[in-house]
Formats: sequence, structure tokens, C-alpha cells
Amino acid sequence: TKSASQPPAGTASFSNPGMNEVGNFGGNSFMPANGLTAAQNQVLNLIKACPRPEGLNFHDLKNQLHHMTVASIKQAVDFLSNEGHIYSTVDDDHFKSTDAE
Amino acid sequence: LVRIQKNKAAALLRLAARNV
Repeated sequence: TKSASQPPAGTASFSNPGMNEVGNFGGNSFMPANGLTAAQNQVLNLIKACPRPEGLNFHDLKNQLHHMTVASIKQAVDFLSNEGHIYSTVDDDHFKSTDAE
Repeated sequence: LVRIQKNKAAALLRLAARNV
């Protein structure tokens, strides 16, 4: 006996028109439409997620991104601030995001 | 504080310039 009325549980019909085509850049798992690399995105997301008014400390960034070197974090931070996604606050080691959502 | 606001304004300008 099988009930035909119940839809299979595995079908996630979560379609997001227009958003799905962007992500397929080689092996880089997720690269949203904003044109940032995965590393730059991670840095940006961490800065975004920081609730403190003075923003996220570079030290915290470093502690949360073990897999990245200080140089590559700096590079990402440089890039992001050049693009205007983040800006430094109380000193050059604190960053906040401009991307209000 | 002024510095922060200036940085923020500058960053927003850069962002806006890119999004044009």
C-alpha cells in the first residue's frame, strides 16, 4: 500500500531564479554575484557579523581564519576596503562593513 | 569619531562608484 498523496521528502524545490548560474567558477565552491573570492567573502562575512560598534579587530580576523596567512587576510582586507565594502574605524586594525542588509 | 565617519563616507562613496 502506497499513498500517492504524500510528496517525497527529498525534493527541495528551492529554486532561486537568476541566482544559481553565477556560482560555477571552477572549483571555487561559492562565489556570489558580488565578484569576491571565497577568502575575501569570508573576511567580509566575519566583519559583517561583528556586533561591536568599533568593528572587528584584525587580530580576531586572524584567529577565526586559521587557514589563511596574515598576508592573505591583509590582502583581502585591503581589497575590501578599496572596493568600499569595509572601512577602518578606531584604528587601522578595526574594520566595519558598509554593506547594510 | 570624525575619522570613523570619514572612513565610512569614503567607503560608501567607493562602493557607490563601483555600483554605478
